Amino acid sequence: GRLVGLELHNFKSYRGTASIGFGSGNFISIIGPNGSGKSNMMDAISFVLGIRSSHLRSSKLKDLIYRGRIDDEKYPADSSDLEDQLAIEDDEDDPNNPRTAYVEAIYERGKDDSVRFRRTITVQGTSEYKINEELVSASEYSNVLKKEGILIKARNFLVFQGDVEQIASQSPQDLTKLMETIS
Amino acid sequence: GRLVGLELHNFKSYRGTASIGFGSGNFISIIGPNGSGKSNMMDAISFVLGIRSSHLRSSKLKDLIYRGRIDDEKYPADSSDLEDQLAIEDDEDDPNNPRTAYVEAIYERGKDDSVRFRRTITVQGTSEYKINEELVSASEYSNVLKKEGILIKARNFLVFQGDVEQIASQSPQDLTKLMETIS
Amino acid sequence: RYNLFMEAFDFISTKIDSTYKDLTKAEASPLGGSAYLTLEDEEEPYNSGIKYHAMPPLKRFRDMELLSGGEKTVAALALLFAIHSFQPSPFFVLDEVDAALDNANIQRVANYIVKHSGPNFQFIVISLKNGLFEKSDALVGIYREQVKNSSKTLSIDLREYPR
Amino acid sequence: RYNLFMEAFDFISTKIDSTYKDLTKAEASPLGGSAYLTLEDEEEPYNSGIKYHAMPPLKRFRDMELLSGGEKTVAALALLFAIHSFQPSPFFVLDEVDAALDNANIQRVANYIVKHSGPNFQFIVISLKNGLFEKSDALVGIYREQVKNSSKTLSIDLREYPR
Ligand SMILES: Nc1ncnc2c1ncn2[C@@H]1O[C@H](COP(=O)(O)OP(=O)(O)OP(=O)(O)O)[C@@H](O)[C@H]1O
Ligand SMILES: Nc1ncnc2c1ncn2[C@@H]1O[C@H](COP(=O)(O)OP(=O)(O)OP(=O)(O)O)[C@@H](O)[C@H]1O
Ligand SMILES: [Mg+2]
Ligand SMILES: [Mg+2]
Repeated sequence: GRLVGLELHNFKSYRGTASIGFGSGNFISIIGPNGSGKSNMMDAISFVLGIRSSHLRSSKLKDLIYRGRIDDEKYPADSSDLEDQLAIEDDEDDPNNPRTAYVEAIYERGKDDSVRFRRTITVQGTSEYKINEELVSASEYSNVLKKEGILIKARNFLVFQGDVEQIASQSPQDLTKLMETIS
Repeated sequence: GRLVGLELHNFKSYRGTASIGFGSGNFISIIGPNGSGKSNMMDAISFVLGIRSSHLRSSKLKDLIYRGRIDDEKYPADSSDLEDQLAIEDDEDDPNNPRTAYVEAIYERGKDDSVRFRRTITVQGTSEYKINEELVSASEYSNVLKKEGILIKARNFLVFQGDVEQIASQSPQDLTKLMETIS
Repeated sequence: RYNLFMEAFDFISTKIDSTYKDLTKAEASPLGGSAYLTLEDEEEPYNSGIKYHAMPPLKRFRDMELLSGGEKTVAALALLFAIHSFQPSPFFVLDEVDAALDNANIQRVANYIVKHSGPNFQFIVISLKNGLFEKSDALVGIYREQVKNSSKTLSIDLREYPR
Repeated sequence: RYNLFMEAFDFISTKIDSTYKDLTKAEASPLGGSAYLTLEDEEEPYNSGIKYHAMPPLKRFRDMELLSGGEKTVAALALLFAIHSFQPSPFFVLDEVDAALDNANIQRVANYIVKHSGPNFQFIVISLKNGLFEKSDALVGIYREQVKNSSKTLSIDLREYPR
């Protein structure tokens, strides 16, 4: 199988809905200047496969939702003042401050057989998983991925920025753990 | 002042004596393919200034001495067998297996006023410091460097390979420690 | 448990050397380097460590810590690709893995990807170096749209253009 | 102790913003980004932390952890150069600090080094990117001499060649 496309909705630096088609290529490069959103795209792929947010440079799921130009004077970014927080919440329809986000991956299993995996961050800040528009549990979601050879626990097919060198010099114990997970 | 030249003698991947002149340039680039010895050159500069060997990718000083093609069959690289170790030692004059090494830095304080700093790894695996051919103690050596504005403890002027990004995201405590060292 | 583990270990350790050679063959060293895995405890391998050794062409050191930044990157990619051959996932996502590589190594990695990518092994690679991304089938260009303060994307199929 | 510390802190925090602007000015954003330092405890600053904030041009986030790889590198260099201005060492040695930088940022860093290097501020830079090393006064080329199994060096003064 292969990844044929992605749809990002208010995910990290992607405001609104962004659709990306990978076409029929098997070697796809993502390019662009520093800070444009390349690693955020990789975070979107990792997120939709069920990776925990701590691997995506954020402490909680809400950090993965697009945040636009927060007017510093109106709501100081670090303000923990309840009144400000409520005011931000009230701006419900403000495109700069969406309250939910999702990523959908279109995966082709074989000719004319494609599956849509979608993971959504709800207003409460939890995850919701759908396969072809149908709500499923997290474990069912990961089982379907596993059948496709996508082992989230091993993560041996994702190399995040800056991590490649330490793969060669990881401790012998870590290497054994990886070997156990894939066997 | 400025660094006008270096002399490496059996230091890391530099066999025998290598002299490098920086000329009168103030912006000098070191280039070359992967594995050629660029970072080893930076290790030489750090070593001659008194940096501890643990910052130079080695656990003990002896690792910094050039080791040539050790004939694997003759002395298996990992052999801790006493007999092999003694045989390696006996090859005293073997250029592939020198027992000492040094780095010398030629530093220009002002017009026609240059100083030679030399740090040697002795046969016993300890450090020896010389300024203009005269043996000095480690603390005297670092005091003379300090007068030139070279603060080994702060190390804020050396950025080793792969370390730059974490300088921006270092913990607030680390930043305070650095500020204390330089004030 | 022992059998499953050893099945994986044996498969990968026979594959690691040829993968490493694929990534390190050059004019000066047509044979490439050599790489292998060793078990710290043969009896109960899953309770102890696995040591990875890689020796670049024409070098003598087997200690991973003495390798340079670029040499470590190549060794790491060889390990990843060897593991993949035992447990194939349908795609790989690599984020600027070429950061420490010189031009010769970039070419070898690019050629490896071109040779091994296919319908069941898709590579999605983030790169700043044209030596790598110019060999891909398609490009996804990302830019920042300042007014809306948002990332935007653009896709181009390179196969439609003469190389 | 308090005075010495605050003298350093005040000096560097006035310098950090202009240094960061120097490194981030571009056509799209002639003013550059903004950077500042804050103390966690005004009374006894040496016992608590110093927080570093940097905001790339046209961005809104001040949180260091959200910056991209390249943005962090530029912020780190600005901090290093600002600290240097308080406690000048005669030279800097930088090992492949440009690994995560795109071509535009490489140019800005190269221009900064050309502008600020001098007899009392010498830069020794290890780089694989010609955008950076072609601007230097002199090059030290390192290669491996296979037969002797040794690193060798070659020096070239670029100022003798037409640019
Ligand atoms: N929740 C969010 N909402 C809006 N923007 C965000 C969010 N999280 C991160 N960002 C922005 O994303 C940018 C970083 O993007 P990313 O890390 O993808 O860059 P990159 O293209 O990988 O760059 P580099 O080449 O330097 O690695 C940051 O500048 C940050 O402002
Ligand atoms: N004591 C030693 N004796 C001989 N060779 C050594 C010694 N220590 C390290 N080396 C060799 O030095 C090489 C690494 O050199 P170095 O790290 O300087 O490369 P580099 O030019 O910085 O490469 P890169 O561009 O990949 O960072 C290793 O391949 C190793 O074999
Ligand atoms: Mg990135
Ligand atoms: Mg190096």
